[in-house]
Formats: sequence, C-alpha cells, structure tokens
Amino acid sequence: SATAQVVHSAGRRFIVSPVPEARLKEH
Amino acid sequence: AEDTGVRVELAEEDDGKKASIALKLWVEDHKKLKGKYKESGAIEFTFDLEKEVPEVVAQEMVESGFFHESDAKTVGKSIRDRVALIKWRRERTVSAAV
Repeated sequence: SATAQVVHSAGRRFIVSPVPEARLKEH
Repeated sequence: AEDTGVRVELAEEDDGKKASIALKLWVEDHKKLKGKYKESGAIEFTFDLEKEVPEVVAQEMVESGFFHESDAKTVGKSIRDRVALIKWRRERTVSAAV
C-alpha cells in the first residue's frame, strides 16, 4: 500500500496511508 | 462528538500510560470542508496528550499542505474531540481501578 511521509518544519512527522478499509464500507 | 466530516481514530492500542499516542485522521465527508482536501488517504501522527494542543497540530497540517486554512478549526476540533475521549477513558479506567 502506498505510504507517503511529510515532515513539518516544527518536526512533526505525518505519515499518509490508505484510509482504513472498514471505514470505507460503512458508507 | 459532533460529526465534523473529519474522522480521528487511535492508530495504536492505548495502554493508558504512554504520554504520546499515535492517531490517524482522514476526511469522511468532503462536503463539510470549505477548502479542497487533496489527500485521499489517512494521515497518521503522534500526539503528546499532556503537552500538545490540537489546534497547533491542525495548523501544522495546513502548513504541510493537507488542508486549507479555512478548515484548520474543523480539523482542530476533530482532534480535540478524540483526545478528550482518550483522556476521559483513561480517567474512567483509573477511577475504576482505585
């Protein structure tokens, strides 16, 4: 699964990954 | 918690002791956002329950290009609601143990 990463200037790391499957089916 | 269209969930098991916890945030209802949300995935980040402020993290997400400035308040509130729930559950677990 595609995972990307963005590090904010203040040092916090944001890791982007696919939305959890279970949540997509709820709607 | 009010449905802001932005979902925040625990990204790891909460043992009730760790100061920092991993959270995952994603948009469930794009219509509720004012700005365009370019990211289609979930954003995982670590949040220090004692020291950090949800609105600051939301602003960092805006500055990192995930959200439009006009949605910073909505994102901050979504994080605040989840953090409040985590803290409430921790207090309940502690008081139950006493």
